[in-house]
Amino acid sequence: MSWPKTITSRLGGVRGFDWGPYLSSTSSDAASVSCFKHCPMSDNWLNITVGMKVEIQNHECDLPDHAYWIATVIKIAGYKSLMRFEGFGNDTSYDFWMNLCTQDVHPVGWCATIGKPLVPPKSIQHKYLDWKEYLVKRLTGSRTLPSNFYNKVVESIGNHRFKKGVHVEVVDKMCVSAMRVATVDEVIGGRLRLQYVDSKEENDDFWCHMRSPLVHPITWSQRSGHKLHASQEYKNQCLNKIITENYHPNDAVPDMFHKAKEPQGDLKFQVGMKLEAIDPLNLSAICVATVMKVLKNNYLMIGIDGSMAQNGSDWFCYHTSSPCIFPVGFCEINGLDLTPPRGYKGQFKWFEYLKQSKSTAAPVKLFDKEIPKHGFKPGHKVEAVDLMEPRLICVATVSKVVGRLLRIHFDGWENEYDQWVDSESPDLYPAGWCEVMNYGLEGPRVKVEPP
Amino acid sequence: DVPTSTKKWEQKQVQIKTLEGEFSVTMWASGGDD
Repeated sequence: MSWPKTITSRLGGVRGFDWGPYLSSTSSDAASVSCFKHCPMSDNWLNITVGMKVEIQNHECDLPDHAYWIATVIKIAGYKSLMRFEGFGNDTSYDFWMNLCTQDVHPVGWCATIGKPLVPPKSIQHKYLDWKEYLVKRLTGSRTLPSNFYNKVVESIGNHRFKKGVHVEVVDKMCVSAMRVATVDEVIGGRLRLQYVDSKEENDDFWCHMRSPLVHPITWSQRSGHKLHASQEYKNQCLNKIITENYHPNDAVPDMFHKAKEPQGDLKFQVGMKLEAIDPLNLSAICVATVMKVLKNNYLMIGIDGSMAQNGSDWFCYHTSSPCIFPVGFCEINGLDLTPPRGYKGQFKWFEYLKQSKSTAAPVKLFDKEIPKHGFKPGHKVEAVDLMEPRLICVATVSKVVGRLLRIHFDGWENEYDQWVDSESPDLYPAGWCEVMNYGLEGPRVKVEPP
Repeated sequence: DVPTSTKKWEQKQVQIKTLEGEFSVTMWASGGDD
């Protein structure tokens, strides 16, 4: 795969990016954790509410030992929360941001269990003579985190079967129409750093989430009839595994992956049918495309019209239920730009094009039309994988929402680097996810003006 | 400030320790309990 050269300089972004000041200065909201089903605490996040009380370290204190005080959640942005210490009333000047899923945030009552007293910040100590009365009034009937909150966070981060050393089949990043065998080298929050087993280069790695449609169990390529770049020995072993179901303990097996939806009805995609698809090599474009091959188990090889390599090396595998393929007319109905085949002369009209190319449109019935209640809105800030350089997770904004489809804009970058992704993409994360996982987040690009 | 849905919320006595002494308050806890 030839990456656009201009996009490979993302490492120039701001390291150690801090969401808090950025969210405040841009007056923006971040998508709620409950929008990201693949992320820790997503199922429970609606119970995390503004007004909740927590215990956190009070740095404004003269005591030699750590002191803690009660803070109120003022605003929630992803995993981040704007906090205000109790006693400051409506004074916003000491507000601060914290990540709710770190070990530094405790439920009310935690200090008492470890015998530590709560001490108000020095600047407000004089405000009340009787802090007990004040706290009883402020805390009674309000909400806090459950005592096992942090344990739940830790549990939900590591709750999967992908470990270092597990073998998978994953798309060949140098030839997207083929799969290669790779070994899991590192797992961070469900994201896999994979090393191609046949690679001659030392750091020939590839990042993808364990729920990515790019990664599959061992034997998947042969089961589905997908092109596989692997040794004959590996292929023979796979054939044996398919017959005996006898996997190696390090093999990723089918039940470690999400099952794709089965199509309803007897109608099937046929070779030559036309459709619209997100261009896998230029994710900002939805293009005119063709079904080039029908694989087994409801997988398709799709080619982008006008830019297909002679040998089919740029065909891309999509499941028939993929949210990244659309029926003819999808862009027009939704007011989106459809990229016509390269070199197409005149204004592109599907009716004319189908006639000229003597082809038919894939029936609308064949596409998955389900739109999940995802909760994303334009303007929401997220942490998004740059799918052209998937080891990078960047500060980004949902710039458009079309049903379940999201246009992701990378903050500070031109719109040509935008990427279309599904709302359930495992490559999107809430603000603060990288901090929880201790993964570097690429801040917005800062343009340096020439002197 | 009673949560509208009490399905995943439980009322609990929470112990508070300050420099002046200890006392308890009644709060709602949730956000992760099954």
